[in-house]
Amino acid sequence: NIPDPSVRRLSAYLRQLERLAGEGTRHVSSRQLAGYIKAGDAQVRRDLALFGQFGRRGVGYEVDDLINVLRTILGTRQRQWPVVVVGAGEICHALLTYRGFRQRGFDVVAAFDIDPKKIGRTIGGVDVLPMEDCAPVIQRLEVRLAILAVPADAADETARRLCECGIEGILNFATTGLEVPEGVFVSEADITSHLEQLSFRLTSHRP
Amino acid sequence: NIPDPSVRRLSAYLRQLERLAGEGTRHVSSRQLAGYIKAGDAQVRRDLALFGQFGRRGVGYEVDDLINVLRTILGTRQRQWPVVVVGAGEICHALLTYRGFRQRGFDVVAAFDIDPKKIGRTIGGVDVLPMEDCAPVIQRLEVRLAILAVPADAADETARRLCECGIEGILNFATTGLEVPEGVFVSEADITSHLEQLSFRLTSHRP
Ligand SMILES: NC(=O)c1ccc[n+]([C@@H]2O[C@H](COP(=O)([O-])OP(=O)(O)OC[C@H]3O[C@@H](n4cnc5c(N)ncnc54)[C@H](O)[C@@H]3O)[C@@H](O)[C@H]2O)c1
Ligand SMILES: NC(=O)c1ccc[n+]([C@@H]2O[C@H](COP(=O)([O-])OP(=O)(O)OC[C@H]3O[C@@H](n4cnc5c(N)ncnc54)[C@H](O)[C@@H]3O)[C@@H](O)[C@H]2O)c1
Repeated sequence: NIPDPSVRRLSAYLRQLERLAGEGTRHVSSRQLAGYIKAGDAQVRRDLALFGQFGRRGVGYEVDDLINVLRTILGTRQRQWPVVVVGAGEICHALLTYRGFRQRGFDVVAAFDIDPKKIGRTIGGVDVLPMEDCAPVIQRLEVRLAILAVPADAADETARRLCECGIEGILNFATTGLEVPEGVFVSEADITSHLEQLSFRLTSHRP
Repeated sequence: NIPDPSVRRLSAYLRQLERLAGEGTRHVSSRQLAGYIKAGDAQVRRDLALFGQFGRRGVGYEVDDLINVLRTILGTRQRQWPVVVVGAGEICHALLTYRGFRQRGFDVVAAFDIDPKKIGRTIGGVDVLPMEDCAPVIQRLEVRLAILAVPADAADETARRLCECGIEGILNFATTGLEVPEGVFVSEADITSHLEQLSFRLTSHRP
């Protein structure tokens, strides 16, 4: 069972490798990779060793090779993941206009809302559908991932409904924790908590 | 030195306590608090013990009391934190229209951009200013926190410029890691990485 912080670092290594590949760099050492992510180079080697033997002593890792390995580990090389967004408000609008998800393996296929003023609109090429369409769309398109962008007081009920439709992974922007059945995974994205991480460091960090 | 995952859990405990307070609940046990966050109740007690003795055996924690303690630890009880956003695009628009930051201790005071079509607009009561105004505004309002919402290729340069103006904490939405001086803290908020956490769990979880 790989802990969340390790998986988070794998994504961070992948981001840096994609950037290096874009700049035409062909090889990278664990020390260079560590520098980008504020992890020690021993941490980089330990993280990657969890998944097999990569890289050669003295030469380091081949950038394209390691990108393929990380994408396979994260599950985005083998397939595209259809994603739905529930709650067609401000956060949803930013997500639907963003072009970067598709090349990283995620396709936002539909958005859902309960507000008649939002239903029927199209944002970034994605239709906003009524909540009643949630179950048939999720089943027909075999969607397993959902992004929750509803107000906090609707979060629990909406998450329950999504799990009943077959959703197994939820990215949660709402400010409350979700109660989900065994086997359903939640990734917390509450923006206020990110700001509190910073205020904590600036309060407890006595230079 | 408290590790990031512990600080993240403190924010999650605070979110649940705020919700319980809103529902009129006056006491909570470590087991109840653990249930919301998918941590064990021993983890809750260990996290809180890092900061002192709270709660009483058999009675649990007093909700209002623990909220004050957590806010003090996270640094949001003692003061409001002015925040600037750099990059007045889609993410910024969602941040500026959100009303929840202020009651949690964060005030977005200005946004900055380089696009003449964006400069001079007002979003959610916040003015979009040219990048040249960055240094004087950050110094005059004693801003220490910034949210980075610029494209990846502008992220490094913008972060460097913010650190020169006195910024000490950056919430980074861009998809690349930032190189910042010693004493400057970065909280990574890349949304794609959150989705990869989920695809990893669904790929490696063999029910
Ligand atoms: N915008 C931010 O910067 C920000 C910051 C921190 C937290 N959040 C959280 O993220 C979530 C989304 O924020 P936002 O700013 O996009 O909110 P928003 O109010 O702009 O959008 C919420 C949408 O959810 C819809 N909705 C409400 N109840 C629903 C239900 N039961 N089923 C389906 N749709 C429903 C509403 O009609 C609305 O369109 C909220 O929980 C908010 O607290 C947002
Ligand atoms: N929107 C999403 O859902 C999403 C998802 C994943 C990652 N991101 C990342 O978040 C960041 C912001 O995304 P967005 O969708 O808001 O982008 P956007 O293109 O809508 O906005 C970016 C803004 O930054 C401004 N800008 C560009 N260079 C600048 C500079 N040097 N200084 C100041 N301002 C500058 C642009 O004028 C624009 O207004 C990007 O790095 C993006 O990759 C966004």
